[in-house]
Amino acid sequence: MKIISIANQKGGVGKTTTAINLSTAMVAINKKVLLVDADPQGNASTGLGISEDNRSPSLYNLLTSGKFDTNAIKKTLIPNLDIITSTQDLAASEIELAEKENREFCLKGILDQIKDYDYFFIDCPPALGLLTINGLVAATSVIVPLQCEFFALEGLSSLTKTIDLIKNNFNPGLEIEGVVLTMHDKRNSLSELVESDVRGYFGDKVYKTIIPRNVRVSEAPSHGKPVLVYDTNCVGSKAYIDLAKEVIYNQ
Amino acid sequence: MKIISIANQKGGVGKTTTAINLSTAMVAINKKVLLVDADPQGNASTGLGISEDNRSPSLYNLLTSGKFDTNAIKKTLIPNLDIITSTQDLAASEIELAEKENREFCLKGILDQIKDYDYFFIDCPPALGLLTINGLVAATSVIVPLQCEFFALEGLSSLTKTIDLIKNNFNPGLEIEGVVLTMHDKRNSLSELVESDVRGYFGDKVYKTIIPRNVRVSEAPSHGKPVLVYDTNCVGSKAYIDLAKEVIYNQ
Ligand SMILES: Nc1ncnc2c1ncn2[C@@H]1O[C@H](COP(=O)(O)OP(=O)(O)OP(=O)(O)O)[C@@H](O)[C@H]1O
Ligand SMILES: Nc1ncnc2c1ncn2[C@@H]1O[C@H](COP(=O)(O)OP(=O)(O)OP(=O)(O)O)[C@@H](O)[C@H]1O
Ligand SMILES: [Mg+2]
Ligand SMILES: [Mg+2]
Repeated sequence: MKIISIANQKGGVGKTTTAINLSTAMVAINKKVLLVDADPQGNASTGLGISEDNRSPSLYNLLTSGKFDTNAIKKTLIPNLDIITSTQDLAASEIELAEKENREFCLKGILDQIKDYDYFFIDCPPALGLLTINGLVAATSVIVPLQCEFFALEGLSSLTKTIDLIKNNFNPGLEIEGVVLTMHDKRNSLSELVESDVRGYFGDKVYKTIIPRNVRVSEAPSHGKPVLVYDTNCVGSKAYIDLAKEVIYNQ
Repeated sequence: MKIISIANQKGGVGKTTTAINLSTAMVAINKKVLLVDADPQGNASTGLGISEDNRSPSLYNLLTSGKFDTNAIKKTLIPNLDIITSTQDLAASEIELAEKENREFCLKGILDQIKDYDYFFIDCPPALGLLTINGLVAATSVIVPLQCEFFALEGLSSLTKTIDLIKNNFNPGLEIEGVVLTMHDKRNSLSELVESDVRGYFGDKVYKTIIPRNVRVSEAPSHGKPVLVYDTNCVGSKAYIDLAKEVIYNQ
């Protein structure tokens, strides 16, 4: 059982899109997956078609009570892909968790009670606050989506510092599973520049699979479906299938 | 003197890009502007060419001491556009401010000591934590950049709820100055969909000026310059000049 956090404090780099579509691609390759939506925006829950009034109990309820409740695991339209959903209430956890004794371990405490899945994926919010820290403490490894843009490069050093901090203080087994380049655009010289910089910085940790900018990918969530279901043959879907194969191959 | 926060908890929607380029466009129309970088990522500071080792004292130092220090105001390569910079240390403020008595008012306390500017713009991080709350409490109004994408629509209701909360509890004068559509792509039907949804939701608050997706805009920060300096005649620059005119006209 692997618990993989999808994290990067830079906003809009494709964390949720990767969490939804990599999970779906893993299921397509016969894995059983639980997606944990740890972002108060609830984009992963929406992107998998779970409406606001079907999210109780949500992750917020589990973190507040400290007890796991099997009703929090919701089925999605995809067999073998389940989700623990999030609502706007979860934003309160950033402040409420701060007062708990074991504040970094609350999510780990919940997930350790869940069996029957090959992979857990945790979609983190765009910040290095307590929700992301809980995601990194609960995880066996972390996948970092990296948008092929200049500002996205800037945040890398603080993210790796945080990962090292978590590894040294709370979760000695935490490793970077891989870095995936997202929204890569062949027509844009910036994409090539970012790609060569990142391969220089992270070496083999950077997946060979690159996710291209593909409008079908950004349309899919408005239909409550992963792009692999919305448009199976588009370049975005194929890239996420390739990524899933690469993640499994590296195990 | 107007203090305008640039806020939206959704990540990657163009907050920093709008803060940098709207500030620059305002200066081009003879206003004196102070940009406050309230995001620990420090993208606004980098985008205006202030290297990491020229950022002391930074916003973190001011918030920690509670005292204003004129050395925190850095000149940029653009006359009449100054900046209070940020560093990764600022991330600690999210937790450190929580313990202060007047935790929502710390930034306001600093900015109230500064005169001589026509406009202040505050670049907020992608979260509704204490840094963004401080930005909304210090502000006279807020500009909401909105990416023309489906997930960006989803966060609007929690942002307006937070603005109402701040208005009712801490800053009765806070208003939405306007909503600006960003990264609009004529070739992408999603952009038209989002535009009509947002004009339906916010009506006249949505600026007529739309910022198009323009690769020159995303290249400019790697040169430490606003796009108005990097490529004055590109569509992105023209759009930000139009936006500045509209913001001033609406006063
Ligand atoms: N490969 C792609 N091609 C086109 N659009 C994409 C692609 N990947 C993501 N997007 C779009 O870019 C936007 C940002 O992606 P997403 O919301 O997944 O990022 P995020 O890192 O989860 O954002 P946040 O920091 O707010 O959590 C979304 O509107 C999404 O639909
Ligand atoms: N009009 C535009 N055309 C093309 N690219 C753009 C445009 N506006 C912003 N970008 C790019 O999109 C990315 C996201 O923009 P930006 O960093 O300004 O958003 P943000 O909301 O400040 O992100 P965060 O939530 O991380 O603070 C950046 O790489 C930026 O260069
Ligand atoms: Mg997300
Ligand atoms: Mg920003």
